[in-house]
Amino acid sequence: MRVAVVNQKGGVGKTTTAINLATALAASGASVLLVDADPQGNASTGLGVDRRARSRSIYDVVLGDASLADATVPTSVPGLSLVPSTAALSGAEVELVGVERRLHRMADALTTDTHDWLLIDCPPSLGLLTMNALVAVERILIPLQAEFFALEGLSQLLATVERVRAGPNPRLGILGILLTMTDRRNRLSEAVAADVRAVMGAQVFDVMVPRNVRLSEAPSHGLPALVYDLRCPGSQAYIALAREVLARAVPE
Amino acid sequence: MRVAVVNQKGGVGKTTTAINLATALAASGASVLLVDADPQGNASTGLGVDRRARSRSIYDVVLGDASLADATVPTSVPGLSLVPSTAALSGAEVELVGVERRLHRMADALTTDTHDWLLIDCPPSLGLLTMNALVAVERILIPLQAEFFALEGLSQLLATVERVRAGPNPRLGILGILLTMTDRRNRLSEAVAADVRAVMGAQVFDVMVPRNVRLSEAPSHGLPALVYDLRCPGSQAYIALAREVLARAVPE
Ligand SMILES: Nc1ncnc2c1ncn2[C@@H]1O[C@H](COP(=O)(O)OP(=O)(O)OP(=O)(O)O)[C@@H](O)[C@H]1O
Ligand SMILES: Nc1ncnc2c1ncn2[C@@H]1O[C@H](COP(=O)(O)OP(=O)(O)OP(=O)(O)O)[C@@H](O)[C@H]1O
Ligand SMILES: [Mg+2]
Ligand SMILES: [Mg+2]
Repeated sequence: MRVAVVNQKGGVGKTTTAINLATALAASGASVLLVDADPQGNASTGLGVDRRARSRSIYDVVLGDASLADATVPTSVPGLSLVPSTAALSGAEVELVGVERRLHRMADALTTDTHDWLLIDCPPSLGLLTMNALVAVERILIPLQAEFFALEGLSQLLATVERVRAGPNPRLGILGILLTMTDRRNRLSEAVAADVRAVMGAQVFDVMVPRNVRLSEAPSHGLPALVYDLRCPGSQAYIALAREVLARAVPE
Repeated sequence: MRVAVVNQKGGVGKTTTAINLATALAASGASVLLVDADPQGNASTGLGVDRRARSRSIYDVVLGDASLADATVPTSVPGLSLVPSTAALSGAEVELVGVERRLHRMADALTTDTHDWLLIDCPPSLGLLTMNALVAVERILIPLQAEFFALEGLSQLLATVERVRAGPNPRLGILGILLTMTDRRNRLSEAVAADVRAVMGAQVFDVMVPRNVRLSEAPSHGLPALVYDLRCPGSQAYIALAREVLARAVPE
């Protein structure tokens, strides 16, 4: 199954979710490919793939200069492979504007993929890279920080998903909304979480990822949190998320 | 003086800094214009300007359909005006690609401005909206979250600033780097702060903005934190920042 991890609001936990969900799915025995579609390249760094070891990115695949297999590298996690991000990716947004089938380039390039799961970590925007990801996948997972500003962008994102579903990708659905950086002691966090569940109902995952400093320490060691500290609350939340994702991902 | 609040890393405190620094500068008696150049429109919402009250945005100004004065609205803060963001702004990135002087559109549009300070809140990307802001201003202010992933993007941002300075805007300089969401009890936060000061030296502001829940509560009331809770640590940090900014902003 193909899943894009999307939210145009910045800093809500997209990359942290993509890395740790991918790791948890690989740990359950599945073969997983993580595509880093963000020019910042945080998913690539967070998995310990050094900038010097990144020869090709999704940019080369999308512009037709490399196959998906050429661009795929192993990670330190068994069962988890990565298509890293390189600096060239920051030029993709402008360059894609003039290209044929500009919204379908990623979808076309990913047809040869044979992994059980393919996750795409998206940049904080609704530009051409994110739109390509929305056309290329069957499901989206929306990390949502339990903060006021993060709530504001949700309707804009859902409207974009509807437009993609009505247009280039009719099978696009929502795998779920994941509340991140929650804090039981914080009134605002609890209020936002309650609001989202009231509005979005069963689309919100049961598990919430608590604010947990171990999640933000792990990338500085080039490791997923599940490897860096399996027993911390953050890792345990992502293991529970993988269980919920597997339960929801029953093939159509 | 014109300042762009920039960092392509998401969720680092750009909007929170833009709103509260603008308010603190206005409170010191200066006339201030805040331009919301982010399609998310968080700065507009955080200042209580309802979506229905936003008729024109920087999009209309940049594409030539409105003057800066037409697009400017008052806020509840004396001395502080706003050019709000509307949903049309999310189309600007793609539409600007085909336009003449595409990097200079904002600079050209802002020549008629007469405020003492003009701040631009940028989206989390280095696309055409942010590039336009970098060409239109004399200084940039970089909010930097005291986290590992946030540190990674700094060199990419500084390289972009150098390219703009070597090309379309030779007068572009760095007003300063502001450490945000710092936490004295958190080892990683202290380590990142020490790293940044070691590398960037005097360009880093003395004041650091601590993690303070009152800063994230204020926008849900449509108020800057300085108005919502003047005495909280977050507001006091932004008042100290305004003092440092005024001291650094000695005209050339
Ligand atoms: N549950 C959590 N608890 C504590 N820190 C977290 C948590 N989730 C993520 N972080 C940290 O918060 C910051 C933002 O998370 P992350 O980079 O994953 O968000 P993002 O949505 O991918 O950001 P961007 O929009 O820039 O791509 C990072 O420094 C990360 O380490
Ligand atoms: N010092 C702080 N302490 C606590 N919360 C903060 C602080 N600064 C900002 N926040 C909150 O953290 C979140 C991210 O901040 P903000 O939206 O200002 O960042 P941004 O860089 O503008 O994000 P984006 O990249 O999406 O534009 C918001 O919910 C905000 O209310
Ligand atoms: Mg990310
Ligand atoms: Mg912002």
